[in-house]
Amino acid sequence: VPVFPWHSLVPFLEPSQSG
Amino acid sequence: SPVALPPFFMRGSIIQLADGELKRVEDLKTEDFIQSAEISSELKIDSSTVERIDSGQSPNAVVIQFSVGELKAQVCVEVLVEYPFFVFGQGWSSCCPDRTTQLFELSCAKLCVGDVCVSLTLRSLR
Repeated sequence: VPVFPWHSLVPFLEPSQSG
Repeated sequence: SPVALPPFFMRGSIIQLADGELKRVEDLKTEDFIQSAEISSELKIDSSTVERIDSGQSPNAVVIQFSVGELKAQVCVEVLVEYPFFVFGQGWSSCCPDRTTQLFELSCAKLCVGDVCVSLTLRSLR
């Protein structure tokens, strides 16, 4: 059974992704 | 292009918290994210408020504009309508909760403008 890390589930958002 | 829905949003998926505890994706609480980030050396939780939800490039996609963190940085992401976000104090929410439930059996609320979602940033950025 695969186990996934908690931080995979929420988005990584930082200003550099904008635009 | 929109981000496809990854397998760990399927109901019953096993998620490991930062302290090693295992939980099913549908059982995660706001505190699980907060406590995991507290013991993470690299990651920090941010509060990202939904500012706008617009149609995306394809019929199944939406562009969500977030106001991220204390600096209220404006960040847009394009995702499929069924992509779930974790809203503080509420839990999983998507733009099309019926579709999320249909595809992944994950109970969802409707994601709305004003909802505050859990997001991550690097500690070193602060």
